[in-house]
Amino acid sequence: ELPMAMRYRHLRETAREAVGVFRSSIHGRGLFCKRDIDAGEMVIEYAGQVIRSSLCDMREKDYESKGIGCYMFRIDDDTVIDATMHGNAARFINHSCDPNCYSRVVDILGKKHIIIFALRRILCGEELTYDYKFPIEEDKIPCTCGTRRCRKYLN
Amino acid sequence: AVLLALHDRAPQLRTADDRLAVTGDKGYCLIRATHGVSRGVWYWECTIDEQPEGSHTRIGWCQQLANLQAPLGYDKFGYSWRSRKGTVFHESRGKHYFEGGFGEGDVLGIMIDLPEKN
Amino acid sequence: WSAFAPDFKELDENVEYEERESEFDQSDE
Repeated sequence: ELPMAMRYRHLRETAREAVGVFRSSIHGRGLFCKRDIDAGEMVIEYAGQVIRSSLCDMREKDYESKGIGCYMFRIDDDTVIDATMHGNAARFINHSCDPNCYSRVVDILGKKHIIIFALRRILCGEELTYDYKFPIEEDKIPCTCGTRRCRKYLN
Repeated sequence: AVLLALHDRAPQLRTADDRLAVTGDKGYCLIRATHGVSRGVWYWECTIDEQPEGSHTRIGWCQQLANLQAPLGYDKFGYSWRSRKGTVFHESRGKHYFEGGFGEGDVLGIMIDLPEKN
Repeated sequence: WSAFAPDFKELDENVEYEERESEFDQSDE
């Protein structure tokens, strides 16, 4: 029930203790929670470098040429968060077709932030996942979430 | 009259009321004029009213498809002349063109020479 | 965990990226 900005301030203090990175069965690395999380709670911000979307293609090519995985999240038509080289643990959140979290762009005091919220109560130790929104591209990427409701492909 | 376009520009650019001046900041982007040409020799002039420390312009000609969120001369649809060092750009490749560059107070003339046919 | 990506810089919140003057240039003269 608290205002978003107040919840965000609280998140800044707590996110670090609440989550950690582990070897995930979904994909290489993943994010898990180190304490119980209530439904609707703010879990972590998808923090990174705020770049103009016209820089995305060049950066993607650059990361590919260096064999670095690309961690980007679109805020709106013009702006993207690039967490590949500057970011926090949220970059490791995996996709699931049956997620326990969801992502929302929230306006905090005039600035847009991508925040990951809990869809339901999540017990300590569970992997945190959300339903990625992928750009529509020609080649299909197989989904490895392994849930019964899996859509088999990421885009 | 040929003016700076309101609907053919990067939204973050600010055009003056008379649509004869444009101001931008924080990252290259593009504005086009309301009119284009398709053949013959054409020439347009502009004046650099202000150029604060560290800011630059890239001025020239481009086709309809030049990317509005990149500097003129970024892709194959545009040809530009940069105020810093007077370099000319096309497809993101800079070539030495004019010693020293241009800046505040300069009047620039930008000519294009197109074939009469096709 | 930041060891997973070499030269990775950990952030607590978003950082505005300042574009370089030559951000879009492949070759500059």
